[in-house]
Amino acid sequence: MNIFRLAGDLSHLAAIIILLIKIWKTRSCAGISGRSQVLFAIVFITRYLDLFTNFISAYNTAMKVFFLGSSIGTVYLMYLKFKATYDHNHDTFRIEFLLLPTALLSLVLNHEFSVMEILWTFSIYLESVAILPQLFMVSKTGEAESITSHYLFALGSYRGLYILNWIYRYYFEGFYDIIAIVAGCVQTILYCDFFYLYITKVLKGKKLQLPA
Amino acid sequence: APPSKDKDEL
Repeated sequence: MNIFRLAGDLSHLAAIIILLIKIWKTRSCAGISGRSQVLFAIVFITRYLDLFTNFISAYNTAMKVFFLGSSIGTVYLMYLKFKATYDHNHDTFRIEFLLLPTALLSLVLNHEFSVMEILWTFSIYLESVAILPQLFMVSKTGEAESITSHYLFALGSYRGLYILNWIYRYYFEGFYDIIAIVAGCVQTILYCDFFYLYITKVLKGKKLQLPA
Repeated sequence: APPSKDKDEL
């Protein structure tokens, strides 16, 4: 464990908590893409199948349980409890265009052709594009509530901090995982224009407005 | 070094 990975995990934890607070307090999931949340739930389910078979540490297990529970819980809140506030009209990104290519790629490009390894690889590839429906929805609505933009900033920062973690591990531990690194870079790059808007607008107290 | 098998990252 290193400071970058810890900061990344805490940023990820913060993002999920911010999202749950937003939905619970406003009792609405307006502006949130349910499709992205479904993809995140798939990412965690396919990545944490070893939850009971491969114990790493109490921290690792606790975080996996939280991520699994919160992502499934968020899908429940969006599609069942606060279904009436879910914005179907703007959440239209075709997620099959994300699921199929990442599934095929994980069958072709992986470290080992085994069920667990392919599911892990699929989860890594899917996570790198899972935010697209959400970013697409923000571009379609043209704006986002400030709490939603804080959620996106924390979520985008988490994998950016993981990149620093991978640089640290390469130089100090001689460890690297090219699949996680390439996917992590793609994932972080997808947030770049949002990061620019967040830093230039939201941090100055303005609402996040995309140029129409 | 090739990636280690034990996935210790979240």
